Amino acid sequence: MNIFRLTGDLSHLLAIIILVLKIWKTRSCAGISGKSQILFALVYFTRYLDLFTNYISLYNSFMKIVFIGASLATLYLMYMKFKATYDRNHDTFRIEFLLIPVTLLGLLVNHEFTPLEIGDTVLVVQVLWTFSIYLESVAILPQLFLVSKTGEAETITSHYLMALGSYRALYLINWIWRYYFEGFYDLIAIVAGIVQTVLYCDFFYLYITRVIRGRALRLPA
Amino acid sequence: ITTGAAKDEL
Repeated sequence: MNIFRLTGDLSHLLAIIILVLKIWKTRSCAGISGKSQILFALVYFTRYLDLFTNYISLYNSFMKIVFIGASLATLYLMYMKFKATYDRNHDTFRIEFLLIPVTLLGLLVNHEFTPLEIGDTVLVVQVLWTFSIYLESVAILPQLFLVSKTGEAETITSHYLMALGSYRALYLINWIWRYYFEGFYDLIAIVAGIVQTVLYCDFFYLYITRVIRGRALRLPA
Repeated sequence: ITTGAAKDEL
């Protein structure tokens, strides 16, 4: 565990806490894409299946449980408790355009090179892990699409997106660190992590030039 | 150099 990995995790944790608090405090999920939140829930469930098969550390298990729990809480708030405030008309990204390619890619390009055997738990966990890595890299697209469609984002939503985007960028530095000091790398995670971070670049620019200077995030018409 | 899934990460 290096400092970039730790700050990356804390940034990720901060993001999901900001989101839950924003919805809870304002009693509204306006401006938040439910589709992105469904995709993130799917990411956590498929990646953290190893909670049951592979113990790593108390820290690791704790964070996984928090991510799954917060993700479920977000979905509950959006689709049940504050359903009336959900921006359904603007949240129109077609998630099957992400899910289908990502599923195919997960089946084709993963770390498990043995032939497919039905009922092979290790293989299933591995393929689902890979699927989750690919899915996470693009899961923010419905949210970015919603922001571009409405042309604006609340400042608190911008902070959420900034924390969520920074997390994978910090992981990228963590992977460079691990490559140099531990001689370890994971090509699937690295490529997906780069894609994930690149998708946020436009938003990072807007955040730095507008939100930090105290202005609302409003896109040029 | 070792490669593989970074399963200790989140």
